[in-house]
Amino acid sequence: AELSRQESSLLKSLGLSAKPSPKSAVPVPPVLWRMFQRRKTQPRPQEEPDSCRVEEFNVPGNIVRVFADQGRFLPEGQPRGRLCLRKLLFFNLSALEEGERLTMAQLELQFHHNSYQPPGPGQVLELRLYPASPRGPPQPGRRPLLERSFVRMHKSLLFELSAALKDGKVPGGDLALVLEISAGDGGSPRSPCAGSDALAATSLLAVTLGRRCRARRRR
Amino acid sequence: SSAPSPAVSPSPLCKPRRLYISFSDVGWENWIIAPQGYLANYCGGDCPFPLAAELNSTNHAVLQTMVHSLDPRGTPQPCCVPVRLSPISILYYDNSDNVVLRHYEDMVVDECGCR
Repeated sequence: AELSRQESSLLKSLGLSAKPSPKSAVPVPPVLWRMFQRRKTQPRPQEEPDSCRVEEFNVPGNIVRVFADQGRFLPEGQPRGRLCLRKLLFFNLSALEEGERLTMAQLELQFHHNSYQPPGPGQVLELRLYPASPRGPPQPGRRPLLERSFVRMHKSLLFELSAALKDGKVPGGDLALVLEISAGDGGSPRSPCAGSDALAATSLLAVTLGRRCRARRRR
Repeated sequence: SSAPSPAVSPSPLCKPRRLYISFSDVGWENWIIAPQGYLANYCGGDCPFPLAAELNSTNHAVLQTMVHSLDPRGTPQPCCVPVRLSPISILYYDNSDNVVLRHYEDMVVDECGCR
């Protein structure tokens, strides 16, 4: 009992309410592994680095998480027109501890293969991101959180959500969005959606400022 | 685990001493991905009169050692404490199986001093 009391007080000082008991050992996202290695190998400067700042993104923060998308593909609905893909993105953010402040959120779309095809007409795609409403797909005319044209050339694409989410005041619970990818202008009539079907995975990288860092910054 | 007792007698003066924290020793290896342990160190040793310059001490500590040498029972020696620490980063799984990278400040003792 004494040991577990000591353990829980140590966990609390590490900002954890209880000892995590992971169900499965998911692979470590490369971006986190690179950040960890960089900190481990960088020479210890005389001046202590600000451990309440994530230099890689130049934002305040001391906790970086990658949330896997738990959503599913939605029917494109009729008429299909230029809409290629509609997907519900669902991120369980319940892991955010009380008092953590979100300082950056980045959505990553990973595609199956790394193709450096020259951007042919069919390649230009448009991405729209809507807040998911319990009443299903976004109503027409509803303003998207994010709207981008992109050429699918790389294995993964990153989209900044920070500004959009700050208004949304991400609840500690979860984050649900609807992702729509449609054929851009000038797409080839034969295969307007070429390349959109290669979407392999989506994940959300979130940087937060823990309570201890926030208190320190106030001081 | 601290350093095994060295052949030569350890310096009695205040300085960082080796302390290795092994997460697997405390059964945390199933949720901490990396590191599996790290050198935390601690400060140990005396702050005797006259306080040598390398003991990184304050004027007050110099004064206190003088008073202590005149009146050992009345005033204790200054304490040997960390004066410079550095952070570490820990990669771990949280309860929702997300991978978390977290930076913790003041986790490694780099320098000790008399205070």
